[in-house]
Amino acid sequence: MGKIIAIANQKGGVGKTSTSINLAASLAAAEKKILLIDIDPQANTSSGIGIHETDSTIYEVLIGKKSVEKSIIRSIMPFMDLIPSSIDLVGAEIELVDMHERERRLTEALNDLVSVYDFILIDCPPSLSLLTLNALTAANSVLIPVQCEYFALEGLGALLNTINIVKQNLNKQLTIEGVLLTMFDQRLRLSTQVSEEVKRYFGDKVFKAIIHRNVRISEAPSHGKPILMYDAMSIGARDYLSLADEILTRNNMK
Amino acid sequence: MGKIIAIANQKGGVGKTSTSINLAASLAAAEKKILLIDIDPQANTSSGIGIHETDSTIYEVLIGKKSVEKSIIRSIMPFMDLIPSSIDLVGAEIELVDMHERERRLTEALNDLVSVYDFILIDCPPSLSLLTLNALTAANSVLIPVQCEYFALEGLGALLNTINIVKQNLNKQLTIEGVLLTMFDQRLRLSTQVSEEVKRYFGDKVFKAIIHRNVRISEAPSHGKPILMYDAMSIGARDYLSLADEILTRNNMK
Ligand SMILES: Nc1ncnc2c1ncn2[C@@H]1O[C@H](COP(=O)(O)OP(=O)(O)OP(=O)(O)O)[C@@H](O)[C@H]1O
Ligand SMILES: Nc1ncnc2c1ncn2[C@@H]1O[C@H](COP(=O)(O)OP(=O)(O)OP(=O)(O)O)[C@@H](O)[C@H]1O
Ligand SMILES: [Mg+2]
Ligand SMILES: [Mg+2]
Repeated sequence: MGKIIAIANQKGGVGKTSTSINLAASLAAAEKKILLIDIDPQANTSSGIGIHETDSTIYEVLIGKKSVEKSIIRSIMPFMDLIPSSIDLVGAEIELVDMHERERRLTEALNDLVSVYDFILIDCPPSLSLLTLNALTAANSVLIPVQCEYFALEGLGALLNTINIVKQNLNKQLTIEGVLLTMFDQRLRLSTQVSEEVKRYFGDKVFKAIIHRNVRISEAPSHGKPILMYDAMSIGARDYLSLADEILTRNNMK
Repeated sequence: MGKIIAIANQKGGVGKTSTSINLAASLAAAEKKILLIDIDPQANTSSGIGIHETDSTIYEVLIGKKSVEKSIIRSIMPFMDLIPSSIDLVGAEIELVDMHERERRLTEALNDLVSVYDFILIDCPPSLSLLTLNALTAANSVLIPVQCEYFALEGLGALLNTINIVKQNLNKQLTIEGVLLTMFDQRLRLSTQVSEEVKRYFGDKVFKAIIHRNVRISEAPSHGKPILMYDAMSIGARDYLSLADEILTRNNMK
C-alpha cells in the first residue's frame, strides 16, 4: 500500500520543490515505484524534470474534467511517474471554493492509485490555502522542509496549527513524516542557530539527513534533471540519497 | 502625491520581504515619508521589523471591518509607518471571492493615504491570487525581485502575463518600476548566467543596483530591524541604499 507524503511549508523558497524532485528520484533509484504530484501553479516540479507542456494536468483532475489515470506521465527516471501542474491551477483556488467537499478532491482522485505505487509525493505551493489543504487531507504524512534562516523558523507555528486543524476536521491519521533542514551552510552561525532551535522544538522528528547548500542542486532543474542524474558525485546528491535511505528505514521498507 | 509600489513575484523566497523592509527603511533614511503595507498572511514584513501582535491588520481593512487610518502604526524607524498583516489574512482569500469589486478593496482603502506619504510599498505573498491582484490593482508600479536562480527566471512569464491582464482589465496605468536582481553571488556561474538572461530580456528595466547575497540581510529580521539599523556598514545595507538612490533619481525626487 503506497504511502502518500505531502511536502509542505507556506514559507517560500525553503526547498519544497527541490526536495520533492530529489527525494522522489532517490527513492526511484532504490527501485521504489514513485508518483510525483505537482500541485503548485508555479509548476516548478514539472519543469524541474523537463516537463513543460502537457494535455492534462492536476488542474483538470481536481475540477473533475479528466481522470487521474489519463494525467500520469513517465518521467526522465524509470520508476518515477509525474502528474504535472500548470498555471491554470491558479484558477482552481477560486473554482474549488464552491465545490462539494472542496478539501477532498485530491483524496478522491488518489483512491485507486495508492495500490499502484510505493510512495506518492505531493509538492505544495507556498501557501496554506485550498491546494495545500487538499494535499494535507489526502496525505498519510507531511514532510516539512525548513530553511536554516529566521523567517522559515517563524512560519512553523502557522504550519503546525494548520496540520492540527486538518487532523481534527479532515484527516485524523495525518502525521509528521519528519522535519528536513535545508540549505544548511556550515560556515554561517545563523544556520547553526536555526537548526539547533528546530531540533530543540522537534526532537527526533528532525531527520538525521541534512541538505547542505550546494549550487549543483540549483543548477540541476535548468537541465531538467534531478541532482542524482545531473551530478551523482555532488554533496546534494549524497544528501538526498541519505534522506531517502532514512525514510525507507523509518518505514521498514529497506 | 505618493507613489504606490507593489513588490511582487509569485516565486517563493526571492527577496520580496527583504526588499520591502530594506527599501522602505532606506527611503525613510532619506527622510521620505513611507507607508509599508504587509499583504502576506505570513506577515514576515511585520515580524521582520519587530511587530508581532496588533489590534488591527490589513485583514480587517480589506474586509471592511476597520478603517485604514486606525490600522497604521509607527515603526522602529522615523518616517516609516506600517500596516501589519496576520495569519487571519489566509481566510481573506476565500472571504473576498464573493465581495463586490473584490480586486479593488485595497485601492479603495488607500485613496485617502496617497496624499500623506511619498511612497507606499506593498509586500505581496508568493502567489498570483486575490491578495496580489489587490496590490497590483492599487499600485502605480510593480517592483519585481528576481533571485539569480533557474526557477525564479522561469516564473517571470506568468508574472508578466498577470501584470498585462491587470493592466487591461483593472489598472490601465500599471507600469514596471524595475527588476531587481537579488541574492546575487558573484562566485557562482549560475548567478551570472541568470542575471545576463534577465538583462537580455528586460534591458534597462533592470536596476543598476544589485542585491548581493549577504548573511547580514538574513540575520537582521531576527533582531526586528532593517539591515540599515542592524549593520549599516554591511554590503546588504549599501546595496539597498543604492537601490533607494536609484529609485529616487528615476522618480525625480532627489
Ligand atoms: N540545498 C540547496 N542548495 C542550493 N540551492 C538550493 C538548495 N535547495 C534549493 N535550492 C534552490 O533554492 C531555490 C528555492 O528552492 P525551491 O524552489 O526548491 O523551494 P520551494 O520551497 O519549492 O519554493 P516555492 O515556495 O517557491 O515553491 C531554487 O532556486 C532551488 O534551486
Ligand atoms: N541578499 C540576501 N542575502 C542573504 N539572504 C537573503 C537575502 N535576501 C533575502 N535573504 C533571506 O532569504 C530568505 C528569503 O527572503 P525573503 O523572505 O525576503 O523572500 P520572499 O520573496 O519575501 O519570500 P516569500 O515568497 O516566502 O514571501 C529569508 O530568510 C531572507 O532573510
Ligand atoms: Mg516549489
Ligand atoms: Mg515574503
